Amino acid sequence: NASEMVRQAKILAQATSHLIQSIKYEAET
Amino acid sequence: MPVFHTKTIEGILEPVAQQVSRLVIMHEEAEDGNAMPDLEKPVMAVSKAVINLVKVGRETINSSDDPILKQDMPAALHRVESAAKLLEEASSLLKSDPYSQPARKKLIEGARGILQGTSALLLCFDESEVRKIIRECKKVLDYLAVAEVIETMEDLVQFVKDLSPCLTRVSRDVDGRQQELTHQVHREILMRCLEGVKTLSPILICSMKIFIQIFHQGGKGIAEAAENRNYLAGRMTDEINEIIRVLQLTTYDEEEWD
Repeated sequence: NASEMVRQAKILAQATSHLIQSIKYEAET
Repeated sequence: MPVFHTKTIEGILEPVAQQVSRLVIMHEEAEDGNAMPDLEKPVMAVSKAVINLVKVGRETINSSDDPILKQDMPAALHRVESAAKLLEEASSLLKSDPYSQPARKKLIEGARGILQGTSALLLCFDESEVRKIIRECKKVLDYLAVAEVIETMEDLVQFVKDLSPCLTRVSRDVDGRQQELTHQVHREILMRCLEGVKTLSPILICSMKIFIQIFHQGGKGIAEAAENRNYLAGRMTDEINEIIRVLQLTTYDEEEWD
């Protein structure tokens, strides 16, 4: 359960980073 | 910049923390009038990840026997869920108006909320894991407290049988924990104290044995033997108490970073 929680938190963090990067990409181009 | 006290939490949150900081700066500098892109897909990915994390979080709450975790974790889950809703609202607003200022604000608030909620969730779980190690440390303290009432070899054998597995677990868990910490000073203290405990434990057993032998041979020098045994038990108690103190620290030593 511990490793699953860490795994899901990591997926969420990556999805959030990706979201922000896509804003940057559009804003900067 | 946020500072995370374990390598696991740092590895997960540090990259997204940097992105959120950039998003805020971008928004502050920009107010640029640029049209925002369609964020439906990346926001959906975040919402899906939130649903999965919340599911695992609820399972963790249900299966845990830690009352503090049960009390604290729901708020962190709620924070993450609310943040996802803000992002969904922002995405929806941007669909009808790519220049929407409220949408930009909701995006920032949502991204911050994801970061803070995930941080709170991981911290809540991490603190619960630390409490498990502390429980083992306190068992060792309980055993050390009875060292001075052991007066027979049979009792000493039982004492060693009880104490040894407990010390092995503490040693394994504290060593694992120190490797996980990002704070060098805390790591060093834990290692030093653990070494102290490992060095002192056979000497304590030896001093208890000497006390028992003198006790059964007429008692000359019994006071010194008891004093030596109590001193060693006290030293070990101090080391374990210091381990417990440092395990609970999550803040950074400012001087070190300066």
